[in-house]
Amino acid sequence: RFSQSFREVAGRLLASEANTHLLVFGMEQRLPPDSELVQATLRLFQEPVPRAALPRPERQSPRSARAQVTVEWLRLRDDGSNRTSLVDSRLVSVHESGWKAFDVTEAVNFWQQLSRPRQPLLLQVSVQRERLGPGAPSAHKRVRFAGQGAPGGRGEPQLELHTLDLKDYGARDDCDPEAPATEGTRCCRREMYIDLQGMKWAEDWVLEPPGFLAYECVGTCQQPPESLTSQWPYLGPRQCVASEMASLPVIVSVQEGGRSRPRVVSLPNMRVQKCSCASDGALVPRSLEP
Amino acid sequence: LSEEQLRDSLLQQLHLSEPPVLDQAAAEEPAIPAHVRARYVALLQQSHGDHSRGK
Repeated sequence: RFSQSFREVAGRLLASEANTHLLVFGMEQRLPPDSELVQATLRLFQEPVPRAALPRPERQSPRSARAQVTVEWLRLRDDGSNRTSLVDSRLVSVHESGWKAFDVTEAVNFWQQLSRPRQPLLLQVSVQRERLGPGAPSAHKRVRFAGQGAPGGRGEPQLELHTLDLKDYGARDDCDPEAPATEGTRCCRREMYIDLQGMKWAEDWVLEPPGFLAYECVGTCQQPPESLTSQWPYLGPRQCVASEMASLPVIVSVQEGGRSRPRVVSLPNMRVQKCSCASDGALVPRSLEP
Repeated sequence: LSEEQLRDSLLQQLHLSEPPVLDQAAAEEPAIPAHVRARYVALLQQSHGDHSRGK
């Protein structure tokens, strides 16, 4: 509305009508120390809808009766405000019932980044219309998930955490400089010196440093047993890779206006700080924003 | 980290396509001004504490 080049356009809220549930999971000590989260799955039990409760058009074309179920991670900030981050969303049929799984790995990754003492993991589940607009079906109102306190605990919301013990499946720190790396060496960080003075192209104009320790990741990683890998077919084998890198500042001499001037530039990702075992295809955790 | 990767990264940062060829007189000027060295040292210290996370 503050722009000169656009006419103000009035908006109309068509519908939100979200049916929202807040799930609270006490997480302290649920994740073992020195472990890596592979996957977190939220399981919700969708209760069956009696056929008699369905309007006639939905009984005739059951495929059209769907609802959008969205899972968000809710963070209560120190200033009292809330912030939500979308973690998973999918369409569910109103006519189905049974367990529905949602991938909430990212929410648990976010939760792990909170400073201690950490608040419980808060997951906001909302059930919305499949699409907005006039004539959109209101099937979403008939989607019900079982809550806590169901008789016999049947159908209660569940959070499944799959972790790997890094003592077995992780990398070591630095390699033993006395022992040469062989095929059986466990993933570690090995010293590798880059001699800038010895490089012909760098002669005369790369002034500092004369060389630097770049390090490299060598060795192999233990693979999870086949029974586990079949659960996550999208994950590749665990490989020894550089997981944290540091930049390298250099002083170079560049010619400007017929004179040479020393200049400092920072080269990103030049030195390996940490090696880790990681699977190709695994979620790269997003950093928690303020 | 190969020699080529290192050279390419440096040239990219300087927006150069080839390593510069300095004339002999320029190459023999060894003095690095104090403010340039101070910036270099500051970046060096910063890079020890500031790591980028990746795969």
